[in-house]
Amino acid sequence: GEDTVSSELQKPLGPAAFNLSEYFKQFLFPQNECELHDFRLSFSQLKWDSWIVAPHRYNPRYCKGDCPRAVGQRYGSPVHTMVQNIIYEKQLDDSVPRPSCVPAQYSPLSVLTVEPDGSIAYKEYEDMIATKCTCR
Amino acid sequence: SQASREEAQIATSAELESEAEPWSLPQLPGGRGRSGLLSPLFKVLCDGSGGASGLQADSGALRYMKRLYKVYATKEGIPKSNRSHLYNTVRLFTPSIQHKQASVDQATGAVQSVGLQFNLDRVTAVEHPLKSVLLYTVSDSASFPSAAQCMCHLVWTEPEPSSQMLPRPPHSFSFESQPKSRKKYKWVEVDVTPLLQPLVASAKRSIQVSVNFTCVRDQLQPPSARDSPISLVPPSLLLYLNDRSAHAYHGWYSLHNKGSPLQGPGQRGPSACPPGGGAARAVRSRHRR
Repeated sequence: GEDTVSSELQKPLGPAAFNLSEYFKQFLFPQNECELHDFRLSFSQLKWDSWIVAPHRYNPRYCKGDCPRAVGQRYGSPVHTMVQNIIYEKQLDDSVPRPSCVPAQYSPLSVLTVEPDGSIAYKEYEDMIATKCTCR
Repeated sequence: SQASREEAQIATSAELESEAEPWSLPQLPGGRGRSGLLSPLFKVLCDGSGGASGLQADSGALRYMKRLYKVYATKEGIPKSNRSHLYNTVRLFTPSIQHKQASVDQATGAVQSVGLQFNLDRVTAVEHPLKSVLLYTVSDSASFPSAAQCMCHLVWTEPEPSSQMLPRPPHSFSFESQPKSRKKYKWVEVDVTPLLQPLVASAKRSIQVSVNFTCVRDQLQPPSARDSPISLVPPSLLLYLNDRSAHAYHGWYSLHNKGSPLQGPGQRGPSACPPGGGAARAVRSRHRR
C-alpha cells in the first residue's frame, strides 16, 4: 500500500475533509471485517416455547463483514478464495461475487422437544452454533 | 468387537445417509418422516406457520427429561464433552392404559397389574435402539422404601398376532429399588433392554405389555411405613437411541475415535450404557498409565 499512500499524499489537501490520522487508522485497524457475531434467540420470541422445552436461550451466532482482498491463512481460506477475489476485482465476469464471510465451524446443540403425540424427545443436532468464520 | 463393528456400520451408514438425504425436500410434521426439530423448521420455512403443536406432555415425564437435559447439556445447550455414551437421542413415551387391577398383599405389599400400550410412531427408521427402560415415577417418596426388594413381571400382549413372532413367555426379574433422586420426586428405572430390543428394532409401531410390579419392604423399615401401600404411577418407556442421520450429532464417534489406537480388536469399545461399565472404566485407567 505504500504507493497508494504516497499517491494520496500528492493530492491537494482540503483542510476540512482530510484528517491524516483518521485516514491511517483505516489501514491499521480494518473496519467491518469478517467476524463472528452473537445473536441470542429465545424460542418464546418465535412462540415455539410450547414445544421446545430446552434450551431456553439459543445463540446460533452468525458471520458478517467484508472479506479482505488477500485473505491468506488468517481465515483459513482456500486458494480458491484468492482466485475468486482476482476474478471479481479484474471484473472478468459480472456474475462472480466477492468471496463471502460465512461460518467455517459449528458446535452441536441439545434440544428437548415435545412431539405432536405428547412424547418427549432429547436429541443432539450437529452444526447448530457457528463458532468460527471464514471467507470463501 | 461388537461395539467397534457397530461404530463402523454407523459411520458408513451416516455417509450413505448424507448422500442419499435430500436436504431440500421439506417433510411436514405428523408424517413418519423427520421428527424432533427439522420438520417444524421446514414447516416454518415452507408455509410460515409456527412450530409443532400437539398433545401436552405428562408433567412427571417432563420433569424427568428436564433433569436428563441438565445432566447431558451445558447451560448454553451444548452436549457436554465428558459424555461416554453412544446415544444421541432419548425418547420418553407415556403409556395409554388398557386395563388396571390393583390388590394389596400384606406380605409382599401392593400388587398392581397394569396393561399398557406404548405408541412408538415417533421413532424414525434412522434411530437405532440401544437401551430400553421402564421408568417409574414415585411422587410420594415417603411411602416408597428407600431400599426394597422389588419384583417386576412383564407379559407382552401383542396388538395383533403375527405369524412370524412366537408368543412371548412372561418375564419376571427382581431388582433392588434404587430411587434416583433425593428430592421430592423419585424415579425407579427398570432396564428391559433384552426383552424389548427385538420389538423396538422390528420397527413395531405399538407395543402392548402387562406389568405386575411388587415390592417387598425392607424389614428394617418402621412398621408404619411397612403398612402404608405403595402408590405407583404406571411406568413410562424410556428409549435410548442412536440417530444415524447426517444432521444428528455424532461427537462421541470422533471423541472415541480419537482414542482408537488404544482400542485393538481385543478391547471393548465404548459402552452403550451410561458410565459405570467396568470394562469402559478399565480401558480409561490403562490409558492413564
